[in-house]
Amino acid sequence: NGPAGPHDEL
Amino acid sequence: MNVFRLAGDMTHLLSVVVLLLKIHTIKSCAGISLKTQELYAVVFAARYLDLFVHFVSLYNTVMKLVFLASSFSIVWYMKRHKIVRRTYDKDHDTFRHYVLVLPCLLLALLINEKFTFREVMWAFSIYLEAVAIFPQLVLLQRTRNIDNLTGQYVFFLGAYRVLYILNWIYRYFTEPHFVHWISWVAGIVQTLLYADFFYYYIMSWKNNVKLELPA
Repeated sequence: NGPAGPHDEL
Repeated sequence: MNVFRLAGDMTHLLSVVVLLLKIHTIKSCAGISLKTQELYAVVFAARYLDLFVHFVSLYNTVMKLVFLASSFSIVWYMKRHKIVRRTYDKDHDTFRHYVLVLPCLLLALLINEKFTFREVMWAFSIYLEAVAIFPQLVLLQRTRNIDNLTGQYVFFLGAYRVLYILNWIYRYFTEPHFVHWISWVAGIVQTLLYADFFYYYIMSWKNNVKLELPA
């Protein structure tokens, strides 16, 4: 599921 | 994507657009801290390293490119443009911003989601963004003259942070396991930095007087 953390945010 | 986050991204975009317009149209950066703009350029460069390797959405990629382009062009204008650079108030913009960079880097090495180069740089960008406004607020206190474009710039930046906190609250209640202390703590610290500016900005707007920050 991709890297940790809310990296879908800017 | 929720409405708070979209509104937050839009006010963030608005803050840089207001700033670019101010610099581009009146060819002046009076009242703007170059240090803060340089810190923001570093924040985006450090945070968007995954720009080409981790595709989230078209929106995400476009916004990253816009933020990178705008922050670096603002720095370019203030440092290189023959007319704008003369309006830069370097005597008052003396906050030693490297004092902010090093602790953020050390903190990122200690507290991060994963000890990888990209995650450490991401945490570094989160911590640095939290304090990036500091030189700008110091400059405003020093020069005390806040033209309304600069005031609007800081106001929109603060609004974007408040909206992001609302976004995190919304995501916490709607998405399982959405817990990210690094962003939350840094984001709350960052928003608190704007609190007093907000207070004086709204008071001056309400009493219809020129915005004055206490010395």
